Amino acid sequence: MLEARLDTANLFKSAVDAIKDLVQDCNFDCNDSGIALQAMDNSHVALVSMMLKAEAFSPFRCDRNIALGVNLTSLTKVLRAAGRDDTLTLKAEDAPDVLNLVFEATAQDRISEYDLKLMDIDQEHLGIPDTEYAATISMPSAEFKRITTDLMAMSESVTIEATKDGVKFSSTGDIGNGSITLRQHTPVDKPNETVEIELSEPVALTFSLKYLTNFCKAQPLSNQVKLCLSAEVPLMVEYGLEGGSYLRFYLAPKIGD
Amino acid sequence: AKGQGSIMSFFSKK
Repeated sequence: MLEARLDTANLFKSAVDAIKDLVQDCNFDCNDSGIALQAMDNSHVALVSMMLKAEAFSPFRCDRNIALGVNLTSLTKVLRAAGRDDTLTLKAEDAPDVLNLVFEATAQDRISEYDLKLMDIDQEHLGIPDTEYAATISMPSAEFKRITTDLMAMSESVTIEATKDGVKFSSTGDIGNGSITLRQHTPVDKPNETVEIELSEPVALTFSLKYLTNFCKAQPLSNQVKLCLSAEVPLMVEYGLEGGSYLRFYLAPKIGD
Repeated sequence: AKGQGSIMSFFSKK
């Protein structure tokens, strides 16, 4: 059986919130290392990969592999009933029909309990190759959100160009064009505002802004976001969580001319 | 204009 308790429901609420508009039905794959999720959006342009490691929970217990087939819209409805600071416990039997969720507000001695019906989801898993990316950009997640939102007003796509001088986001549309360039920036007193560019070779790729703005719904999960680019492979956008857990998005580049 | 690639052409099925 699965039993996984989070000190605050916040993490799980924000993670589900971040992906619910991209994927609808997906399996939460539970085993002794934690809770993982991999799902593509309907049009097979983007892939979500989430890993909540066992260490993120206390306690965490999962004796055997359990796939929890969940409709994220339904899960969102249930999670709305959880206070951000409530403790959240997920429980399921070995071959479950339901996912049991318990929210506890210890200060108020209030306990709420929900059973969410599960579904059989036949989902194909994709193998994501280990990639040595040409460019890895770490930047404030709020800045990335601002850039994608601002450029969305200009065009439906953005070209991300990483060079030794910095990273440039540029869009060209009917009304004109716009660009934002960030240079490496490491303020000692404000680590959350760091912009770091690791570059093995310059790279420029074009992506759909519709998807990138969608990924930015994960912004509350982490102060920093990592963008990993290589020529002709999907962009990886990573929101790192405590203890090595993560929420990653992969986006296929635009191709041809 | 550039076309949108599919994630499935980059990542293979397990």
